[in-house]
Amino acid sequence: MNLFRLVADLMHLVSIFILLLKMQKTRSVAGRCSRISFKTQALYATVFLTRYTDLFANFQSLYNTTMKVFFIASSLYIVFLMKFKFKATNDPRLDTFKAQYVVGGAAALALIVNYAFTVQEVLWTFSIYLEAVAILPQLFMLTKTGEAEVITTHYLFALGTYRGLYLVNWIYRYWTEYYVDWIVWIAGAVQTGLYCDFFYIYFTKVLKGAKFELP
Amino acid sequence: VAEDIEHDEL
Repeated sequence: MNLFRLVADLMHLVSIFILLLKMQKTRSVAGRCSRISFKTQALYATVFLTRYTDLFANFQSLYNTTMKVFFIASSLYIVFLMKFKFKATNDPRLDTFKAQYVVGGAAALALIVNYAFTVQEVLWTFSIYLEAVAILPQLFMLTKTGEAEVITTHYLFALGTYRGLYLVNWIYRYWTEYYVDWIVWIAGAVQTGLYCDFFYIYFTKVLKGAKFELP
Repeated sequence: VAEDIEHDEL
């Protein structure tokens, strides 16, 4: 464990708390002028469920197990809130990204490019590929509405920072322990790349007090 | 070998 990875994981936690806070605060997932994509949240729940199949079989540390449990539980809770509690405020007409294609693509790629052709490894690889593109429905929704509530942009910023710090962590681990993981690196680079446009607008507008609006 | 693969990151 290094500092980059620790802060990255903490930013991931922060992003989830921001999301829960937003949902509780507005008592809806719709909010005033920005929305949370149910598809993105459902994809994240799928990511955690397929990645941590070793939860009971492989104990690494209390930290590792606690985080895994938290990510699975919180993602399922968010999906539950959106599907049942705040269903009326969730507008599927804006959540139009074709998620089935990225699920299919990630599954196909996981069957072809993996470290070992076992059920657990293919599921793990699938979760890595799926996480890389899981934010797309949310970003797509943002593009469609053209603007976002500040709290939604903070959520995306925390998520993007978490991914960015993982990139730094891999460079650090490569030099200090000769750690190599091509599948995670390439998927992670793609995932972080998706946040570039968002980061640009976040830094140039939101941090200067302006509203998040697409040009 | 599959048993050697350990994913220590989250």
